[in-house]
Amino acid sequence: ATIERLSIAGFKSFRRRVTIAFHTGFTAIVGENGTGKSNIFDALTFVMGRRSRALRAERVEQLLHAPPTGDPVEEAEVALTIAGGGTAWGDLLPMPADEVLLSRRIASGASTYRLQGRTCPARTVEALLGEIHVDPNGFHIVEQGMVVDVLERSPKRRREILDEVA
Amino acid sequence: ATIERLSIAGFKSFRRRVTIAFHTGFTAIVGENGTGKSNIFDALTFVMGRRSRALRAERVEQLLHAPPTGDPVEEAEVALTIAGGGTAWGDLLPMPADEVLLSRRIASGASTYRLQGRTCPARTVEALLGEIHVDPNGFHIVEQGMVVDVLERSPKRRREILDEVA
Amino acid sequence: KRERFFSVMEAVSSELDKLFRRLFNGGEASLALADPANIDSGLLIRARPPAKEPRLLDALSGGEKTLVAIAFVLALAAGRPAPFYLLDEVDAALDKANSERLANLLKEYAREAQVIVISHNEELIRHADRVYGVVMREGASEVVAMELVAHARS
Amino acid sequence: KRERFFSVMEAVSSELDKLFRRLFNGGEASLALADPANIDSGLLIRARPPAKEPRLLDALSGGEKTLVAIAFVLALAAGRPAPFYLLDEVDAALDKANSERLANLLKEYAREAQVIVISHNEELIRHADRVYGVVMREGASEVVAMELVAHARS
Ligand SMILES: Nc1ncnc2c1ncn2[C@@H]1O[C@H](COP(=O)(O)OP(=O)(O)OP(=O)(O)O)[C@@H](O)[C@H]1O
Ligand SMILES: Nc1ncnc2c1ncn2[C@@H]1O[C@H](COP(=O)(O)OP(=O)(O)OP(=O)(O)O)[C@@H](O)[C@H]1O
Ligand SMILES: [Mg+2]
Ligand SMILES: [Mg+2]
Repeated sequence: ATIERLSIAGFKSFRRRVTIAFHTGFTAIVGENGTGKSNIFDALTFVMGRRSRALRAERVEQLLHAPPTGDPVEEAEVALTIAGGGTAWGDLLPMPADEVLLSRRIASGASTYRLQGRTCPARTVEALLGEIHVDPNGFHIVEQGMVVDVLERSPKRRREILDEVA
Repeated sequence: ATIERLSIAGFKSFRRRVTIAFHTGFTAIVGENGTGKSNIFDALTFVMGRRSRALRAERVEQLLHAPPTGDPVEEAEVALTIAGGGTAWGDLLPMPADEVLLSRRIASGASTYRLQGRTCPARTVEALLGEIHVDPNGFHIVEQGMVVDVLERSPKRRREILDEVA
Repeated sequence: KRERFFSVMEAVSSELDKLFRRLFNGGEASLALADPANIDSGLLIRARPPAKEPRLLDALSGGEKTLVAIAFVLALAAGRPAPFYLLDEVDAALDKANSERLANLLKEYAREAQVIVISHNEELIRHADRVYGVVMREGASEVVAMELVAHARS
Repeated sequence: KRERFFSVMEAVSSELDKLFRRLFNGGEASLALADPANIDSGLLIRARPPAKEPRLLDALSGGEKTLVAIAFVLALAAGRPAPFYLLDEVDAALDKANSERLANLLKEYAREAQVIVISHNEELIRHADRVYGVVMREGASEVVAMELVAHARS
């Protein structure tokens, strides 16, 4: 499976909608301090189900874009297009498809998920991603400042990691 | 007060004696990964009284230089020359001096301190350094990977920091 | 079940060693159970850089620890391949030579999986297939597709 | 005793703001007691980068947090000056512009105190009065005094 496109609107430092195409291979994201690179990382893990605490926000409201002056926006949405899930997704999708649109929205203090545009529970998203070996808290996702964390965890915790991949 | 010279022998990655002159102003220490830069940092804090746990070693024996093949050395010594302690050091020195030689040695699993060449207890070193506002665990000493730690500590802990400088 | 675990541990351990040698230009690394008789005991990582004696993981330098951690994360693919790797400034502690080695390794992984890297490091960025620049204007982030220009100074 | 504390907090807070503005080219920072009525309550750090709304410290970027942390450490000198600063790779998360600003600030502090910095960052190293290079030969570290050479590319 591949990540095709990520679309971010009203989330953290993203005011107007921004769409990034990922394609296969090696993509680099660059820019000066404080411009929003890690916020893109957060958007990607957010739409995959990561909790706001892991996104440097104490409550989901803090994820709504707040301009330098004036009020925060009322709604935030992150949408992810994933291709090539193949037969793994058979039962989880409303109908067979090569491309899947997964989105997560925050409005009125609550977050809702949509799959192919239709509202769905968080566990459906979790199952879908599990089928393609994607875990928003997985080891293939390394947050800023956390790379050596896997060495500093207890040997017990590291032992569990092997179970997760076995 | 200023740090004049640091001399390292048998400590961590230092086999033969190495002496570094610091002088006033801005000194930079550079080199590739794993060459020994942070070990110089460790030597400086070690001679000032920092414990081995804070030096990436579980026991004091691990601070003894171990060559790639063969046995670890039997003894390690770090010596520090400090100038300009002035009258602050009046009572703590055997006789008045502009320059002080402070050294710490590890041998037979124990560490001993020397001041102007004479053995002294750890608390004498602590008092001497306290007079010139040096604390081996102080905020003016920032370990690799620890810079943002002061922001992540609890507000209570940070409040105590102010007490320490007040 | 037990056999499955040991076969995965063996595969990941041997992959870890391979990646370690590649990133360190030598040396060796492996995984081991703290108590080989107890399948639920902790997992130890042994890592010995070239021309150095084996030592506690903790005594390794900042850059060395970074390389071991990355090798471990990539080695897990031998147990279960990940479709993409999302790495935010994992190269902060690396010198030029190690950044270059990491970039080459990631480029290879990018043939099988998507590799998305956030970095300030020119070594890493040079190896990318595409680069997105992020800027902030009036408190709002914007993303620009960037051209990789070959520099006069290689 | 209580007055002494408040006067130190005020001095450090105002120094923190001064250093913050210098490192961020604007914005503001200050210290405050969590409960102004209780002298033993926790200490809060408020930091607002220029052209941004005030926000949790935790929502700041890696580089922004680094600058705030360094500003706080240097601001403590307003309470009690330290004779030297020993900084090991504190600039790992900083982009070029911020590294330059930090280097200029450290150069100023180096007039009053000794500043000893370990860094891989050319921006910082360029500003040093002297540079020591560390190499490893056969498992043993050696230190070489280095010449600061002016580069053709400034
Ligand atoms: N809800 C929000 N509304 C508006 N801006 C926000 C919000 N949450 C975070 N930000 C801003 O986003 C910026 C941080 O962005 P991010 O962490 O993505 O930076 P970065 O590009 O990764 O930088 P660095 O290189 O320093 O790590 C901060 O300046 C913060 O003020
Ligand atoms: N007791 C010891 N005997 C011999 N070598 C040791 C000892 N303790 C640590 N070392 C070696 O010192 C090296 C680490 O040195 P140090 O942490 O100073 O590196 P560094 O220059 O700071 O690198 P980096 O830029 O990656 O942070 C390690 O490779 C480690 O094997
Ligand atoms: Mg970041
Ligand atoms: Mg180091």
